[in-house]
Amino acid sequence: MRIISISNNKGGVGKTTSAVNIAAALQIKGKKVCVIDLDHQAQATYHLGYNPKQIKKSIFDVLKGEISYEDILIDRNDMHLLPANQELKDIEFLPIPAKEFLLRDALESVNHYDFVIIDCPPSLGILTLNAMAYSKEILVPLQVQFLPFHGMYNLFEAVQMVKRRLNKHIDVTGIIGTMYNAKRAINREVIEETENRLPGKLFETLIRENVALQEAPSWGKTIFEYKAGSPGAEDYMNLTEEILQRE
Amino acid sequence: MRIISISNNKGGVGKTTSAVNIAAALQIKGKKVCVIDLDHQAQATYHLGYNPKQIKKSIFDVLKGEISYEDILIDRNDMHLLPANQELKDIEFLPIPAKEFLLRDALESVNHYDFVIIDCPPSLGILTLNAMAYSKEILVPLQVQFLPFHGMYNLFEAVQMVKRRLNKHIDVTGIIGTMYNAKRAINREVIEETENRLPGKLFETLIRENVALQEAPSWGKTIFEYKAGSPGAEDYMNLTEEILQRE
Ligand SMILES: Nc1ncnc2c1ncn2[C@@H]1O[C@H](COP(=O)(O)OP(=O)(O)OP(=O)(O)O)[C@@H](O)[C@H]1O
Ligand SMILES: Nc1ncnc2c1ncn2[C@@H]1O[C@H](COP(=O)(O)OP(=O)(O)OP(=O)(O)O)[C@@H](O)[C@H]1O
Ligand SMILES: [Mg+2]
Ligand SMILES: [Mg+2]
Repeated sequence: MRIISISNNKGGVGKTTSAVNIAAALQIKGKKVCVIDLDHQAQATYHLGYNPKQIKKSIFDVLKGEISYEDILIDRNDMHLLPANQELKDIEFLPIPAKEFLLRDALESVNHYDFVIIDCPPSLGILTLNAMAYSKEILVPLQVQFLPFHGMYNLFEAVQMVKRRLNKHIDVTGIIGTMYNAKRAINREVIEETENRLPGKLFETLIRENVALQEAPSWGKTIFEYKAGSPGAEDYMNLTEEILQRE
Repeated sequence: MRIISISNNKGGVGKTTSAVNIAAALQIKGKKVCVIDLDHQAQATYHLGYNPKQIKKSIFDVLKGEISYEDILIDRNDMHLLPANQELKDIEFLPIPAKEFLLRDALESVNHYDFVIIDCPPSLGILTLNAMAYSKEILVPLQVQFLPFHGMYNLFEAVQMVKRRLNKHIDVTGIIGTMYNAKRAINREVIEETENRLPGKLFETLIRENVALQEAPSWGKTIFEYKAGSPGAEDYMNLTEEILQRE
């Protein structure tokens, strides 16, 4: 079972879009997949078509140890989702020691998926630490622009800290270039810069800027359900094939 | 003195881009401005041309009460900046009571600016609470797309909580539509939806998608220094005129 966190503390880089569409592509390729929404904004939950305000029990209740993950599990055409709601923001105030391991402990018995994909919030706080303490791999979506590029260093330093203190098996499997537009010099420059500074980490497949990726969540659909022939669908399928090869 | 937080817990919506370019437009209009970078990713510090790794003492040291804001103040062609560096992420672990008021208490004596503009991180944690406890106004950049639109509700609920518990004077002055492309139906739909659900909040000026806004930070420049005639410069100047009228 591959457990992958989709993480970058820089905001708006395509974490949720990547988590949902990679999970969907893996499912199309016959893999059994579970998506975990670890963002109190519950954007992956929205993207997949569920209203977080209607979610009574969420991953927060599982983290608190009050219920089992099976009690909140949503079966969406065979893709499983552990949804979030707004209460998740209260995790900071839980008076429980070793909070970083709440997710790992809650899902200890889970081993019947091929892939578990975790959508993380834009921060390095307790929710992201929970994801990294439980995961074996990290995928880092990078919006190929200047400000997001410079936001990435904090992440790599944080991963080293997680490796030392919480989970020695964790590593960054790769960086996903997102919202790429070949006509923009700044996009090409950031790709080059990333390859120079972090050789071999960037996936060959770049996710092109594609408005269909913005429209799909408003219908509660993955890109494959919304517009199978779009550049977004093509890119996420190619990317997923690379992920399958980079075990 | 107008104290304005630029806040939205949704990531990548244009908070830093707005904070820097509104401050620059205010300066061009003859206002005395101070920018406070309250994000541990120090993106406003970068955008204005300073490398956070070279910043020895930052806003974090001021919040801890160890030094005065004057000890970290950078005078950038008459715009003042209180820079951030990565240490700011450790604020969560400070064992100081009533941490929400650290910024307000540290800047109590400051009253010689026309505007103080605070760039907030993509969260509703302790740094954003500090900004809101100190500010009188909030500007909410909204990337006019589906997922960011749904991330906004948490913010408005949080503002009500701040108003009850930390600062009864705070209010959302307005919502800034960002990365607008008139050719995209999803952009127009989200504008309409925002006007329906939150009448009168959206500024008339929409910030159009403009690659110059992405390029400017890589030169450490505001949009006015980088490309004065660009759509980005025009939009941020028009927006700032609206802000001056909405006191
Ligand atoms: N390749 C793409 N082309 C066009 N739009 C995209 C692309 N990828 C993502 N988007 C849009 O950009 C916005 C930000 O993406 P998304 O919400 O996935 O980022 P995120 O990193 O999860 O944000 P947050 O930091 O708030 O969690 C969304 O409106 C999304 O629809
Ligand atoms: N109107 C625009 N047109 C094109 N690109 C833009 C525009 N506004 C911002 N950007 C770019 O979009 C990216 C995200 O913007 P920015 O970093 O300002 O958002 P943010 O809300 O501060 O992000 P975070 O949540 O990480 O703090 C940056 O690369 C920025 O250069
Ligand atoms: Mg997200
Ligand atoms: Mg920012």
